[in-house]
Amino acid sequence: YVLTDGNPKWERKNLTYRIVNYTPDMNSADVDKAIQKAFKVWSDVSPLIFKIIYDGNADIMISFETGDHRDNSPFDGPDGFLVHAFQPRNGIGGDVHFDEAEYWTKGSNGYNLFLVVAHELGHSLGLSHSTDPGALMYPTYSYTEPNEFRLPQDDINGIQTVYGHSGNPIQPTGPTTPVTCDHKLTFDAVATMRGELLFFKDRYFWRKHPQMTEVQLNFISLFWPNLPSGIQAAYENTERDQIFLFKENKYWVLSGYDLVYNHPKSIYDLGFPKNVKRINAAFNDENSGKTYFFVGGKYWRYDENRQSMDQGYPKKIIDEFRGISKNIDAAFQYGRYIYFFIGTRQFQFDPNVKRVVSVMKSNSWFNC
Amino acid sequence: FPVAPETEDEDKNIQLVKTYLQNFYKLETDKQSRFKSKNIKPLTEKLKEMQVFFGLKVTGKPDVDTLEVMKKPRCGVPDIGQ
Repeated sequence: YVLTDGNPKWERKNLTYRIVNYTPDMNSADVDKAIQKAFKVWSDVSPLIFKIIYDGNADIMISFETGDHRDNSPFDGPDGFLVHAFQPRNGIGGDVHFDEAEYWTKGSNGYNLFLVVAHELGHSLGLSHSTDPGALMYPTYSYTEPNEFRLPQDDINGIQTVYGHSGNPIQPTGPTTPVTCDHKLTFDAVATMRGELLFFKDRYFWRKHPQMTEVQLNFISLFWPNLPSGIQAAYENTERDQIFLFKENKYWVLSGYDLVYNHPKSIYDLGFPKNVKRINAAFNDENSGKTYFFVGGKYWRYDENRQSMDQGYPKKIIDEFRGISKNIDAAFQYGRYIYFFIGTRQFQFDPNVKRVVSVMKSNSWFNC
Repeated sequence: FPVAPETEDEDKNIQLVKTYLQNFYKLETDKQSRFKSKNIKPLTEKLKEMQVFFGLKVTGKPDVDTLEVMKKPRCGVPDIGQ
């Protein structure tokens, strides 16, 4: 996090805000709700208390403006920069101006008003932009499902440096951004996709081309805004050019950047018994057209051609994949090997000799 | 001659880079730099500051990754200084 030059801050803990005008893009009740929710993001983790007033001068005046709106920082039309806010001070200090030329929404289309307000209030309270790509105070816009939003730890650290902790006996914590070359890195799921590798963790995924050195860390929502974070298993059916992503007892199907179905499907459609609540890992064996699903210490085998589970399953993982214990985090097939991820370790399994031939760090693909 | 597309793109990119750095990294505009003190950080230095901030490869050149970040919608508050 970065504190604003000169460390400006509000000396009072009780601050007022006023919504001076409304965008025609949303109904005003949704605007009120988004802004109220954004203030709560910061009051939950600090001693600050925010109160709305409906006329006169508030500490934080929120308005929608177009083009040159006489504050020496004219807006630039659709996209580009969306909004700006002023650091704590009397007068224009603390105020937030939205560019009315943008399309403001309460969903994933256009720009989500709640997320942008929450970011701007960080400036109104004395924070500058953070260099942490997962932080709310990162300069570029990225969508997160508002109901899944949790203020990242970097931002909590920043605001508490300025104003101290909240009175809350249990200090709230937030998600931290994974570090690509952290030797303790673990993954939620791994899958191939059109020759690349996708490594999923929390609300992020790394995209790696086996022949390239760079690896890109992205938000899942950047490519697939309607996918949840915390994907638990994933595999690619290369024949059908589809990726299957699993979370709890649901799964989503991607074809490249598109969601094949608008809504998740149920894993029970694949033939799992009702006592299976989630899948730990999955991989598709291109040679046989069979997909292996790992749940606890057992695995199922699914026939992609017949589109049904093979008989006689589940079986014990250890019986077929010697050296691979239970609670696998992720798995994928690449070339002749199957790669199993368990915590910070990755097991290269050779199905021809039916044993583990090498053990590496989970993030060994990232050329750290 | 009609401007070759890549030259046109190049001019557009240079303009994008200058505007971005003026808005967010306090690059002085041509007008300002004529009068300001000598410690003008040339565009390359400012570009490197931006690349460091976003964790990009620090080349001082408007490479593809850098231009991609510059085209992303963002907050209008500067990244360096207020």
